[in-house]
Amino acid sequence: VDAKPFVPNVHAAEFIPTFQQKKSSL
Amino acid sequence: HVRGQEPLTASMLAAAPLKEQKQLLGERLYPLIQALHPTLAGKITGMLLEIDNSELLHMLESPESLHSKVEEAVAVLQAHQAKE
Repeated sequence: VDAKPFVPNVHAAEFIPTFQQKKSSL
Repeated sequence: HVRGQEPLTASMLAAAPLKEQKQLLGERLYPLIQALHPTLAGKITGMLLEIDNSELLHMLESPESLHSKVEEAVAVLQAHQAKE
């Protein structure tokens, strides 16, 4: 009930999953 | 749940260092969001990761609440991109 309302932030950093991080570092 | 991934529990999350908690949550959210929006998955996951961890854990267990948050984020992102 006390959860903050979700206000999507378009400037949020893009999430990069671990398997893609490894692929790009190879 | 995603095949090959064990469910993420609150105690597992609490045991992880703060910095890694968002990565742990993201690793589980990403494939679920990718199934809905393949091209926006990374950005939408990043936007949702700003939500409180306890709520994110709940969303992993509740597809309806995850979908509604995803669609909300997509709508805001697309409106922003249309403005630019």
